[in-house]
Amino acid sequence: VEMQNQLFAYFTAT
Amino acid sequence: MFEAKMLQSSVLKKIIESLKDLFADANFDCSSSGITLQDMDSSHVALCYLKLRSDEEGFEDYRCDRNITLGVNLGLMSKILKCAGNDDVVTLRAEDEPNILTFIFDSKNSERVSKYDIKLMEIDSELLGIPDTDYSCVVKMPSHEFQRICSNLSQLGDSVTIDCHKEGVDFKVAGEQGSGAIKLKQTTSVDKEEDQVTVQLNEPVTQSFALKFLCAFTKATSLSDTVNLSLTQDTPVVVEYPIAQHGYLRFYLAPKIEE
Repeated sequence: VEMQNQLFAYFTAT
Repeated sequence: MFEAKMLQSSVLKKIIESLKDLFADANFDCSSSGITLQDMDSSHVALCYLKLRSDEEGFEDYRCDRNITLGVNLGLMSKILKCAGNDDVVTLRAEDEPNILTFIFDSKNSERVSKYDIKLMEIDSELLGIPDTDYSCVVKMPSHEFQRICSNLSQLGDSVTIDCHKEGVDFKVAGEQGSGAIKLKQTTSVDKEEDQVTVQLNEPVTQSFALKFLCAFTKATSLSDTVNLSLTQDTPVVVEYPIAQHGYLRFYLAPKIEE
């Protein structure tokens, strides 16, 4: 199954 | 006082047109070094990052006495910019603690000057730290070619698999009703640099992305003859449109993952 990750999984909030 | 005089209002028009459907409201962060804008779409899957440098030739005048943030509804800004002629010079102006952003459009022959004020908004946006990284693969291709690929493949499925290898780059879609594949080879014999496809490869990458977002990014096609796709396995792709005499517009898109 393909899932869509969010950007938070790769970049941190500043 | 903030005042930025852009020689071509068409550039600003194209930027806003390419953003307004995915990103409703956005903060323009203005400093002496230029204007930046970072915004995420409502599903937190896609991000745009705009950089317009104050020392580039696209600005005739640029002044920013202190750092300010201009929160703007992009749909409204698009409507205002439609009031400008493509050849108009546009000046953006705001006070140091602004409630209002002023647009001044000067026609080329200076016979018509129009002025519009819009109310600014308080926008709580989550800024993300994006590290400077070396990507495994950077593909440079004509922007209209990338637009055509995304448009063609979106007819058959929701996601595209981008496969970068040493011969070139493959774009593949597999839907319930059919599948499609477009192979681009590196070009060496093309005269014009903007028509070339080049692949800088450190490591091969195969990654899937939602076509809905890639198609939305290609609304920026008219900003640039070329587009750069930067990929690393299991990280967001960067879709970059250089903006001549100004800077660039980048889009980041999180990859699809197998569960």
